[in-house]
Amino acid sequence: TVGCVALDKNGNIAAGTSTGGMTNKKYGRIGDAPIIGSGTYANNATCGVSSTGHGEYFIRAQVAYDISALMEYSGLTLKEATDKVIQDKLVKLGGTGGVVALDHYGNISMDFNTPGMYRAMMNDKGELVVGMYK
Amino acid sequence: NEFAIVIHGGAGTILKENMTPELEQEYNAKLTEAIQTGHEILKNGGSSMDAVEATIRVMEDSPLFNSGKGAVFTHDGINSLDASFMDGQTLNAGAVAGVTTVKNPISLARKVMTDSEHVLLSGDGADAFAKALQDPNIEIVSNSYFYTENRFKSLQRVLEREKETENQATEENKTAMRQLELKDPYFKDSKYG
Repeated sequence: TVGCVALDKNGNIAAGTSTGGMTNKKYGRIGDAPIIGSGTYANNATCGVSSTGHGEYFIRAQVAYDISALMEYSGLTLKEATDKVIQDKLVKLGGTGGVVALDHYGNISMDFNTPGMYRAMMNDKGELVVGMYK
Repeated sequence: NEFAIVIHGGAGTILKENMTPELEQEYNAKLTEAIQTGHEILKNGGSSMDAVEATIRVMEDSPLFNSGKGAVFTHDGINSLDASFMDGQTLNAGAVAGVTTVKNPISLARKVMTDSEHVLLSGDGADAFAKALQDPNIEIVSNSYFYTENRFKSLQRVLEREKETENQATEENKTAMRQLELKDPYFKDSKYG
């Protein structure tokens, strides 16, 4: 699964996710990637999120929206919200994977509970970070 | 940050010891190319939506990632793609599930958001919507476009494992197989979206 979240100079956040799903899927199985609020979410007031992982758990945990809701209703920072959902809530459910997320200040979080997640980020200074493993 | 961008190219039980330096370099280069595509748009004052779409298209066109050209196979031996798109300014959203003939599903998801009154279109209907758009940005391809040998072999391995499990008639053996699957990073990764 691939995904991207961006903040532009006008303060607008957008998020997108695209996937082939899981190998050997049957019966028209659909994961979290096309479910708004599960795999993908964006709200200028809070953050944008794109997810990758075992989709059934991301649907049950409403991962992407939950991160935004924790920021909106509980006042958590982006890092606190992604940590709570990925390292606590999702782990308790037995779900594995991660998210990339970005808030309206341009803060970035790349949070995952698996050994690896291919990822990259760039800021307005052109600084590039590419990561593959924990 | 005045502007910023972040991407992912999949997650799983990815272990460094299972990766060759050459393949790692390929992933690194493609992730860099993808994010620089979106960064350039943002730097020049473009919208976050244009940046997200263009960035994801780079990864969809690469066989390295499980989306677009590198998508995994279904049980029936075809490729079935899902994508979603959301605009944080308006909270508008669009998504497609189970499309089989659209080269870049992320662009179709954005079109569902902007050119339909719906949020999520699925299966044949989503493919039909794509065709009806007659938009050069929404390229229609044969499902065979998505074929990659590695992904096809992955399906064969999973199917073989499934057959082995079925052949082990006793509950005891089934449990043992399930335990084995839990320890097998390859098999675990087949469950990732």
